[in-house]
Amino acid sequence: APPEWDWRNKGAVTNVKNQGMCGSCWAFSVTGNVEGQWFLNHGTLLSLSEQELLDCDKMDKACLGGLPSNAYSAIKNLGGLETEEDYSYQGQMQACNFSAEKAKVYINDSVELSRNEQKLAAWLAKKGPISVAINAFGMQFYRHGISRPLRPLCTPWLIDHAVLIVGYGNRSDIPFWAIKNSWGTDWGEQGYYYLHRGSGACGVNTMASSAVVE
Amino acid sequence: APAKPRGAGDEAWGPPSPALLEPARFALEMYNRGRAPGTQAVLRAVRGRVRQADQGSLYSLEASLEEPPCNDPTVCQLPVSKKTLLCSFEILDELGKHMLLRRDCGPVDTKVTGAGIPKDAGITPSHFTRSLVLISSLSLPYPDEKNDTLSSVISLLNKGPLSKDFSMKMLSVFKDFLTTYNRTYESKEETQWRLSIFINNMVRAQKIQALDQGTAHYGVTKFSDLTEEEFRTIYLNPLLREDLGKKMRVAKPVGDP
Repeated sequence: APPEWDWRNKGAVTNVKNQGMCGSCWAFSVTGNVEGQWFLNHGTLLSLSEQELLDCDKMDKACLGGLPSNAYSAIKNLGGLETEEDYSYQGQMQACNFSAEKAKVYINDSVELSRNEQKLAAWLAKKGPISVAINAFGMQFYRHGISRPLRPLCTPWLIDHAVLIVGYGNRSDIPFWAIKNSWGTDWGEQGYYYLHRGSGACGVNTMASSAVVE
Repeated sequence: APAKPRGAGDEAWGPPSPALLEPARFALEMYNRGRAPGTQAVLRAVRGRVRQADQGSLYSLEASLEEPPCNDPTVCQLPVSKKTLLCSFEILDELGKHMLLRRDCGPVDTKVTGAGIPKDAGITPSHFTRSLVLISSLSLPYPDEKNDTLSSVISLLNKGPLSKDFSMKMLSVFKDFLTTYNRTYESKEETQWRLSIFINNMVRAQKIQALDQGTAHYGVTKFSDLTEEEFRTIYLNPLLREDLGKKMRVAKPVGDP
């Protein structure tokens, strides 16, 4: 892996979004990943619809939570994702209004990624932003800087939030993952969370995945 | 819905499950840490639930504690007539080692006198003092200065729970929060309740700050007026813990021929 990487500088990441009062982080994590995959394979950055997943992914539970692995299946089975503009976010589940004619993006498959953070970094630099799930301990009060909670306080087996890794690097020799969150730009560092890299902090390496776009 | 404080008699508590006794004893031990024998609180009742995984268990307990009578009014944390506390504990048992992750205790149905805070923004002294009583029972040490606003508040807190300076500072921080995040509440009672949560959260943020091994700063955010339970329920995704989703094929590592 290169020593640092940031997909934001390369046009692969849309603006930070806001899930509102709804536990739909899983949808934002997955659309962020698909946005990156589509950009890298087709050269266009499109902001994609989370609301389509809330309404039409019946394996998941909309604002009550969901799993990225199910969401990839739903996108594949539905026949793609519409754009944010065509199927805008409402922050609550509604009747499915997906139209195959309006789908702008499709995926071919999805893959589970390594738990080795060095391999994850190498994968990210070559292939694009990664959907991950973490233990959100302390995030309620996070303002800025690189977070590294004591391991027992942020155990990898109490995962409860899905986000998107868009880059990595070092700040004053402390390795970090740059993580795009979905709580708006008025949280964290303009909507981003920086988490220690290399120690399995908060289970960041336990549920890494990506869509496959050909 | 917000988990507002309940009275001890809201519902009957059955005998505690044997599985809860060990973590409950640990929580009590932590609660009484540093106290001389004879001044320690005793466990009256406990109930709760446990979530188990490969490497450990997470216990969420509600316990009723009874404080011994306090004869010195200058040091008493609760009015003499109110000795019962309702506590929420979260205890992690990982590989046989216990760790207290969360502790929130408050007196049951306590009515206490004012702390000298102005009647402003719908916040009454009695409710404010109640929050201070709750904070003063927290025992973790505070770290060096990292967040100016928060640290100054906490240093004032350490000077004495009923300090007027502390009251004013805390109210000022809360008012800034309301302005910054354009927050309004439906009633004075709601405002008072949110203030007590806000104060409790500032102490929690300071503890998280103290225990962080990176460079992160924790403090006031737009979620500072939510209880931990509200935050989890509204913004987080409990299904991820279950991980019963579709199994995906494993990606080929990059650079692998």
